[in-house]
Amino acid sequence: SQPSRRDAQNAATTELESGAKTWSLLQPLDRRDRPGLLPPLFKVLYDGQDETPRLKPDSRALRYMKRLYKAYATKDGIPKSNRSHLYNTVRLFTPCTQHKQTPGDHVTGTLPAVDLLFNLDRVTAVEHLLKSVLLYTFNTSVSLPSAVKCECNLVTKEPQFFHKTLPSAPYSFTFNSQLELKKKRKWIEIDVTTLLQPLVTSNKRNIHISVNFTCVQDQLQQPSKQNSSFNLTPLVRPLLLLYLNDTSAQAYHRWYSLHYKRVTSQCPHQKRGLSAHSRGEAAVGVKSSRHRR
Amino acid sequence: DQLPVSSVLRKPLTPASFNLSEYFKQFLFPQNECELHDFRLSFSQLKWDDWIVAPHRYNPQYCKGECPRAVGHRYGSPVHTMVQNIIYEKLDSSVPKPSCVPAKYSPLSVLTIEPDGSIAYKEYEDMIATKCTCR
Repeated sequence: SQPSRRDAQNAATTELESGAKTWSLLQPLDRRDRPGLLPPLFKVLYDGQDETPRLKPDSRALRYMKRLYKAYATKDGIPKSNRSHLYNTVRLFTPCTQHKQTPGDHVTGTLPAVDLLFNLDRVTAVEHLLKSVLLYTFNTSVSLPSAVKCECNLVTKEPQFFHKTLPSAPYSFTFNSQLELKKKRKWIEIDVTTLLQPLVTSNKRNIHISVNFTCVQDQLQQPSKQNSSFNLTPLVRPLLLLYLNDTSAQAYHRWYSLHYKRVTSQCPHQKRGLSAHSRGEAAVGVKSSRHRR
Repeated sequence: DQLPVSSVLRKPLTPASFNLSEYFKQFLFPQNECELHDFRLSFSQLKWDDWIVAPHRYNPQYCKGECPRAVGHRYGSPVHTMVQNIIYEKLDSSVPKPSCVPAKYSPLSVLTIEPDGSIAYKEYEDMIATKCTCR
């Protein structure tokens, strides 16, 4: 078995060498060095260097994500440790298409219902959805009354025009969410996690949502004014924000590193590389000792 | 013990002839010993700034330098490192000396523009070397 093992080792080293050769960042990678040869993490980084023309991101989306980045990481890119949530990935999608379904009605404060289609091809199989939010913003030119109460109806459907071949009964789901539009607020977030969870989990790549708003003046704030309607066209087409937990080895698992630090600080003699099971035991151990204390 | 203690004490204290800084040099780390070095790069140098929006500058740091013979606790090196050093010195110099490599890393948050125009915030593990060791 010796010679075969040595052959296997030789084969592995030649492949690694070829991988290492293409690994060097400085040589221009031409088409032949396809990412298949590259170590996974560089492949992830390399993907961005694809010659395929890159679609320009939505400027509002870019502004929102830069603000999110500043909240989550330092200038040098170090994740801020004051965050306790589990997601290590946040993706922001702009709707690929938007069809107006029905005209709005200023008297009742109903916004024109719109059909939105989001393509989630960039969400990988190892990214698990934790939370999803529809983001609305205002175009600041229009002034809004001080406080308004809105009801939003979201209906998800099978994107029929994607399943021309398969007869698909329109499966729809109505979802109400009360939200307060306040003058000073720049963004409105509508939590659609329960709506999208089954779709994202079943790896649906195209999410088709139709949204319509009905808004009334908030009586509590302005009892004098009647149910006056107003123009809500400032609500620009929404963005879809997904908070995900990337379970791959390359992603940073804060909860693991925080837990691991706690375990090693509590019992420094703990062997490195706890198996998942014994890690769980260690956690239980820590909890019970804390209770005892 | 020939001279009574009093005469020794009376001896004027001559200024020490040796150089203090020279004396302490033996305790300093050798100049090129294995340690962490900075390398600040910006993604625009790699021409990646059209898809990596943030951070603008990134310091992955790296380990460089000689591994001392007695690595011991200072580098957290296993005993194997000293064994390898002995083999290199006494038995077969084709076996490489222990190398100065990263022992610990920290993550990096990256904001990227995806090919489809969507925007992704991701936190990658092991992107910045934070501690060196000899192995």
